[in-house]
Order: sequence, then C-alpha cells, then structure tokens
Amino acid sequence: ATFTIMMVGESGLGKTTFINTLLATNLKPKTDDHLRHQQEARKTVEIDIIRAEVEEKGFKLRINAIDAPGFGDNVDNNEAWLPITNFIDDQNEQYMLQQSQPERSRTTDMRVHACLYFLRPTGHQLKPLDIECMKALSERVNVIPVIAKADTLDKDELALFKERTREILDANNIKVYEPRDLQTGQLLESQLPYSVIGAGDREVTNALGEKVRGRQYLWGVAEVENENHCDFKKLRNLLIRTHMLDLIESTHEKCYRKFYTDFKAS
Amino acid sequence: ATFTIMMVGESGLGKTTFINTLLATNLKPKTDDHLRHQQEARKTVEIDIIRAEVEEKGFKLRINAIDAPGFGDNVDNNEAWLPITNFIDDQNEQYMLQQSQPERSRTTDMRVHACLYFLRPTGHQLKPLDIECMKALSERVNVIPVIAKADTLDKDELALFKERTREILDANNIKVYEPRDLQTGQLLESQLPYSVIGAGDREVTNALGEKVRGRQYLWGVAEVENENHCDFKKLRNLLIRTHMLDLIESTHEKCYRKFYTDFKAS
Ligand SMILES: Nc1nc2c(ncn2[C@@H]2O[C@H](COP(=O)(O)OP(=O)(O)O)[C@@H](O)[C@H]2O)c(=O)[nH]1
Ligand SMILES: Nc1nc2c(ncn2[C@@H]2O[C@H](COP(=O)(O)OP(=O)(O)O)[C@@H](O)[C@H]2O)c(=O)[nH]1
Repeated sequence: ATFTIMMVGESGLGKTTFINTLLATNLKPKTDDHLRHQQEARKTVEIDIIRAEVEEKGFKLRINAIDAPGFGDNVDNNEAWLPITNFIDDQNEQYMLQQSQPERSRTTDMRVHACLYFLRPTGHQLKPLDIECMKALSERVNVIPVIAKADTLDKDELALFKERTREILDANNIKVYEPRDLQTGQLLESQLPYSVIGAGDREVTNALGEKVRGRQYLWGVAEVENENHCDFKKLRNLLIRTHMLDLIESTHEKCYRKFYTDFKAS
Repeated sequence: ATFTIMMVGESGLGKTTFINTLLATNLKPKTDDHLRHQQEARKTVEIDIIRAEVEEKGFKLRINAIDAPGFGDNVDNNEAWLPITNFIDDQNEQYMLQQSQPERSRTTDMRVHACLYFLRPTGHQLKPLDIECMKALSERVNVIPVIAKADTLDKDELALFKERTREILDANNIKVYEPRDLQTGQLLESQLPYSVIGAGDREVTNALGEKVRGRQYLWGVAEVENENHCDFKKLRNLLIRTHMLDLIESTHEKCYRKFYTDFKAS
C-alpha cells in the first residue's frame, strides 16, 4: 500500500523541509540556492511528486509526497487552488474508472489520503486565500491544517492562533479531518491546527548538551521532537502510525461517495 | 519638525509591534484580539496615521507613523500599492501647492521621509507583489527594505536572504535608500535589508539574567537590542539619530524634482 500526503501552502513556509523532517532524510533537497534564485516566480501552480520509502516498526511503507509549488505566490491568486483540486479530482476519477480494469493494467493510485494545509504563522487570522482553498479542498480530501514555522510564535501567541484558527474554520464551515479514538470512535481532543518546526535530518546540540533535530538560533535550539516546542511528533504519529489506515479508508469513502453523487447527477 | 515614517507590508508581519518597539511604547496597541478576529479581511487598503512624540537626547521629536492595513491581504492583489502611492503623491503635491500659501494657513506636512518595506522572512526570493510595490514606491519615496520577524531565520539563512534580496533589488533596478557617510558622502557598507525583531516595550529576562526587550521562547530569548540577533539598533540609529536629516532632505529633493518634472510635462 502507498500512503499519499499532499502539502499545500505558499512558498517559503517550510513544506519541503517538513517532508524531509517527516521522512528523516534530505530526500528532497531544497532547490539549489542559485537555481531557485534565478527562477522566476512561477506563473502557474505545478504538481511535484516524490516517492519515498520509510521503515516504520520493521515494515516498509511507501509514501508519495506531493507538493504544489507556485500556489499563492502571485499578485493575483484568484482560483490558485484550481490546479490542486483538479489533480485531486482526476486521481479520484481515475481510481474509480480503474476499478473496472483487470488488476495488472491498473495505474498507480495517487489519491491523496491527507492534505496538510500550511498556514502562515502570522498570529492573526487566516488569509482569504487560505479560507477559500481549504474550503475547496475539504470537500474532496482529508484536510489537516498545520501551523508552519511554529518557532515564530511564542507560547501565548501559539495558543491564541490555534484557538482563532479553529473559530475561523468553524465560522466558515470548513470540515477538516478530525481524528477519532480508534476503539470508541469518539472525537479525540482537538490538536489542530498542528504546529510544526522543520529541520530535515539535521542534528544540532541543545542547551542541555543533547543531540536533537532542530533549528539552531543564537538564543537557543527550537527542537522538532520536543512536544513543548511543537506538535511535530503528534502529527507524525497521526499520519504514519495511529491514523494512517483511517485516513486511507476515509479517502476511499469520500471518493466513492463523490463518484456516485456525480454519477447520479449526470 | 516632524519625521514621518511609513510601514508597508502584509498583515501579521509585526509592523505595529515594530513601531511600538521603535517608540518604546505600547502607543498603538495591537488591535483588540476579539475586534481583529471579527474583522473581515479588509477589501481595501486603508491609511492609518499615528502621531507620537519621542524624546531623543533631550530634545522632543514628533513622529508620524503611517501604516497601510489591508495591503497584500487579498486573493487578488493587483495594484494593491495604488492607495499607498496615491497617498504619497497627494502629500507631495499638497506640500508643493502649500508653499505658495501664507505660513499660518499651511496644513500639516505629511510627506513620507522613510518608507520601511516589510519582507516576509521566507528564506526564499521576494514575492512578485513585493517587487512591484517596492519599484513603485522607490520612485517616490526613500524605501528601506526590512526583514520582518527576523527571529524566524537562523544565522546562515539570514545572511543568504540578505544577499539574495540585494541581488533581486539590483536585478529589478529598484533604487532603495542607501545611507552615506555624512562627512565624506561615501556609501556606507550596506546593511540592507535590515533585520528586525519587535517586542514593543515588553521586557523579559534572558539566559544571562539580564532584563531585555525581546521575545521569550521556551528555548531562549530573541533580543531586540542585541546586535547579534538583529539590526533593530542600527535601523533605529539610522532613522532617528544619524540620518534623519538626510532622509528629510532627500525627500524634499525628490518632491521638488518630481513636481518640476510633472510640471514641465503638463
Ligand atoms: N523558522 C523556521 N524556518 C524554517 C522551518 N522549516 C523550514 N524553514 C526554513 O524556511 C525556508 C524555506 O523552507 P522550504 O522547505 O524550502 O519551504 P517551501 O517553499 O514551503 O518548500 C528555508 O530557509 C528553511 O530552512 C521552520 O520550522 N521554522
Ligand atoms: N516571531 C516574531 N513575531 C513577531 C515579531 N513582531 C511581532 N510579532 C508578532 O506577530 C504578530 C503580528 O504582529 P503585528 O505587529 O500585529 O503585525 P502587523 O499586522 O504587521 O501590524 C503578533 O502576534 C506579534 O506579537 C517578531 O519580531 N518576531
């Protein structure tokens, strides 16, 4: 089985670093600095797919990490989410059509099981683009809002921003993925949005002399796997350990439901 | 005399906090959280003016701090800088027309002496909107690019981002304000863009037990006035001590020059 994660958010929010951190690699090196520098701001939104393999508790897990560079980077971002929602719809449609094909001729299933939406850590509200895009995405895929570069917010700002984000999502009727207890089916206490700090596979030494993955500032080390610093560990567990199957199954449900709704409508 | 500083940049970059830090006050309290929360993303760009007084080496200095909330916050930000450049042009024009009026009936001179352009600390290149806007602004006013929330970047990322920003400004022919030695007229070694960390007048205790203005994280304190942490002190000195007069005079020159160019053209 392959688990497909998509990251959406404007450039510079650490999405590339995040996937490297998740996979504990430098698999997707940040674009060569000089290349990136010469690159014009992309006028279109592209879809980048990386296939990786992760070993988790002894078994191999194939992961597709999908990025959408160019999203939200233009002066006019009207419908910037269209290439992304089109991609998702295509994958769902293709999967449904493939179901009637003989096993060996089926193409790779690239349906997105979890879509991490990266929010700018402004400390304020969400931007209109974020709201519009998350709304469109949540109708098609499991959306998990993530606070990018959470080391930008101090403890109070983070708490306020989380609370505010939840209120805005509610107010706009955006149904994000809410993990449930796998036995009881009861909603787990909401951690969203998940705050993340990214550092790839780079280790540094913190004030206690421990070797940790994190960002080394002159005033200290913001640690990726310190649960007081950010929710990276919680998010990683959710995605790759506890709720991966649930994410895959609920994607399946959404896909079938949408297909039959569209089918009946046509 | 009044010194007028304008801050331009999208919301959440710490512009309000910056002016509080500069004036060492809480003069412009961040909008009440609940008010801000209820506020729709503004569809238009507004111009907010705050008048303040600062005591500098015994003499009183009147400062106008101008903010442009709503800039760059929409999905479509085409020409988002227009209300700002219009404001600047109006002030310049008004000043020139006032010169022919008797002294006592003159209105307040609100010409912008320094326009701080706040850049998102993405670590990547500048966004198209930043380039377009700085280009339009630099033709009319002294533009000083500033790296907002510089505590988001570690030492290497900061150095790279500064270098990259300078190259992009060059490549796009954007003439920003370059301070010169006041005696020799020689260009001073470029510090731009200036990295800033803001904390209003809030003091916290750092790892050495010192009381400093800064942002308190679980992993340490990012200090506003520590020159290893950011360029706030350098920028403050430039604006309020060493180069204030130069900024006022060069604004004067630009204003006259533009007026006569437009006058001759009409
Ligand atoms: N402050 C902070 N910076 C980060 C974090 N993660 C990545 N960065 C930096 O942000 C910049 C952009 O990261 P990148 O992963 O290329 O962003 P992307 O454009 O969203 O893929 C790089 O300089 C990273 O080192 C984080 O958690 N906190
Ligand atoms: N990380 C970081 N956050 C800051 C800094 N300055 C202000 N902030 C925070 O960023 C948020 C937005 O600041 P504000 O001044 O209201 O931004 P404005 O919308 O540009 O006026 C608040 O939570 C501030 O406490 C800074 O230098 N670094």
